Amino acid sequence: PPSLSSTVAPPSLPPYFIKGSIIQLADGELKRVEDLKTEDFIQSAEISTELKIDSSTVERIEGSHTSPNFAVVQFSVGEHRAQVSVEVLVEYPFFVFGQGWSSCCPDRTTQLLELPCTKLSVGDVCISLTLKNLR
Amino acid sequence: VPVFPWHSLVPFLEPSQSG
Repeated sequence: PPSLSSTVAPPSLPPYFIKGSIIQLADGELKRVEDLKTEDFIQSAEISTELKIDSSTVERIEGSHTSPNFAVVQFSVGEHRAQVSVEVLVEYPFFVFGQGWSSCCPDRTTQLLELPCTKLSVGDVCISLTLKNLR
Repeated sequence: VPVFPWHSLVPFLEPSQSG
């Protein structure tokens, strides 16, 4: 078969999802990625001058047309319920409100990153970022 | 040891403009 064209997502996972990675919160506190809680993101966004947290509800999860290693996740974002689709590696973790790290293929996430992870499902509400209104 | 900012970990999803 012909080679696949490039996809919108990076070919490998970013290093900060590996268990033990040190994350700096907006107030300067350092935490390991696996220890992050919903409140850490909320409090960091409150301090941030540019970023705010949106609630992004998973509306659909399907396999990518370009590669079996990728999935397309469709979100309903924010109060206006804007529809946004992202193509990600199946092991790419999202942070679900009140629950923690979740991915389309949690076994792979745990295997590759050692990051404790649950299965991302339709209806899950993920933390996403958007810009604060700058007027 | 590298230190990563908190906002790297969650996706930036830009909702469509309205209002």
